[in-house]
Amino acid sequence: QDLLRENDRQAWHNREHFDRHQVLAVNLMSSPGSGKTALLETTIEAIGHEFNIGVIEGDLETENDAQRIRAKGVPAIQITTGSACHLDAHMVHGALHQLDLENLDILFIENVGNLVCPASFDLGHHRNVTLLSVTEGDDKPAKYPVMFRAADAMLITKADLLPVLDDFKCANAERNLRNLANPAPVMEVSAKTRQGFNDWLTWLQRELQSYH
Amino acid sequence: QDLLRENDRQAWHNREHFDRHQVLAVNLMSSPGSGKTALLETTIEAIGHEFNIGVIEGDLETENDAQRIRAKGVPAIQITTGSACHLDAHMVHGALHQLDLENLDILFIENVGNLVCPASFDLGHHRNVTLLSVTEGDDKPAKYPVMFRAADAMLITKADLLPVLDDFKCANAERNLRNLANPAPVMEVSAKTRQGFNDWLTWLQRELQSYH
Ligand SMILES: Nc1nc2c(ncn2[C@@H]2O[C@H](COP(=O)(O)OP(=O)(O)OP(=O)(O)O)[C@@H](O)[C@H]2O)c(=O)[nH]1
Ligand SMILES: Nc1nc2c(ncn2[C@@H]2O[C@H](COP(=O)(O)OP(=O)(O)OP(=O)(O)O)[C@@H](O)[C@H]2O)c(=O)[nH]1
Ligand SMILES: [Mg+2]
Ligand SMILES: [Mg+2]
Ligand SMILES: [Zn+2]
Ligand SMILES: [Zn+2]
Repeated sequence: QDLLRENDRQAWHNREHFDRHQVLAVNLMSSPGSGKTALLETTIEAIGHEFNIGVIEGDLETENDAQRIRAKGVPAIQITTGSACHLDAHMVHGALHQLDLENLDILFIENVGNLVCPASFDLGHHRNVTLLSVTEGDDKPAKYPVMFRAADAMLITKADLLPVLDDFKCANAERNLRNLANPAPVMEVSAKTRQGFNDWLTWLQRELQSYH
Repeated sequence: QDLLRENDRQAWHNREHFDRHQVLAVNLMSSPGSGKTALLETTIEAIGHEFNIGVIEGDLETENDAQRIRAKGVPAIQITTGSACHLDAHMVHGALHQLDLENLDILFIENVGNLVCPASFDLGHHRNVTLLSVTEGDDKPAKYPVMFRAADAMLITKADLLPVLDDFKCANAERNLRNLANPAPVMEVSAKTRQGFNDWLTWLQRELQSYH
């Protein structure tokens, strides 16, 4: 797998950039539409004045997500992959050189919506955050293990919809994660109501502190 | 791309099997958790007595989906791909030989939940049906065009949740599909309430008639 070896070389280079400028890089992954951009919008509203945030967006097509982030006053670079189902370190390298890393505290990389391949490509980032929305079903960690094994934190998103859903159990989702021998924290959040955001923001700040 | 050429050869072989036994093969694709298995459960309840249905399930891990289908009294073969993010013709070939094609009218192939790669692999099937759940956002046809361009029909699923969602507009989802120059029919359905199932079942029966 020469491809992965070349990717890993590039990822190390990316990480050197991040570490030289002391920027914590967080890779957000999920199914399409699980709420990655919405999470970022609400996160920026909550701590955008306290921390300097930058975003790299990955999609096959459109600038939609980068525009949503820029509308929050935060720099965002859109990568359009054309047909690749995941970001790789080379794409991220091109994007990071368009950002002023010197003045960033946290860089979020919103990966292409896909519960399989993104987990296998090191982008040079420091943490993986995997989102699972309550509308997808609590069996996903068992059915898409590659992604959930790689998570440093799992966010159960759209928690505001739980009252209208009859078969998503957070305890099941968490048990399915633990069955993968992954001790990562699990947090129920809503980007709409800000439910659970204290836990999510505390986790972020703690990771930032331990990174420095 | 020798891989795709080899896949296409195998797909032709698979289609010969289907055509020899007059079995309409429908490839169901979507994001993880959009409701593919739920759609099949309700479809089997509605027309399982009229048509002989078989199912091939594709997932990275677990027999969960095949077990749900077997519980409806219909034969189901589970393919576990391990790490592949899509089914390919070779995998489907192994599965089809485990089914009694002679006594089937319709074979559903539920692909791995992924809005990118599955659209590029011919499995020997006759029709592509792409599901988009109302909880994912109406922008997906624009952001994941490879998948939606390939659709012979697009189902907007979980329509029963529309009253509690404030930003999914079916008209936007349909417009985003049309912008890909795809004239495929768009049907709003709910596997829970059976809303829209008449349209879906009429489409299926019409495809079956035109196939014979
Ligand atoms: N009820 C509810 N809906 C949400 C929440 N977060 C996101 N959504 C909705 O979910 C849909 C998708 O949200 P996005 O933020 O675009 O999801 P995404 O993961 O960024 O999607 P992609 O980038 O296309 O993979 C939209 O219709 C949002 O309004 C939430 O906390 N609660
Ligand atoms: N409200 C509502 N929920 C639905 C509907 N269809 C499916 N769901 C829910 O959506 C979740 C996922 O459904 P599945 O049928 O497992 O989805 P899937 O596409 O087969 O998932 P994968 O095979 O894992 O990709 C479950 O929690 C279902 O209960 C529907 O019509 N209405
Ligand atoms: Mg997004
Ligand atoms: Mg399924
Ligand atoms: Zn560089
Ligand atoms: Zn054969």
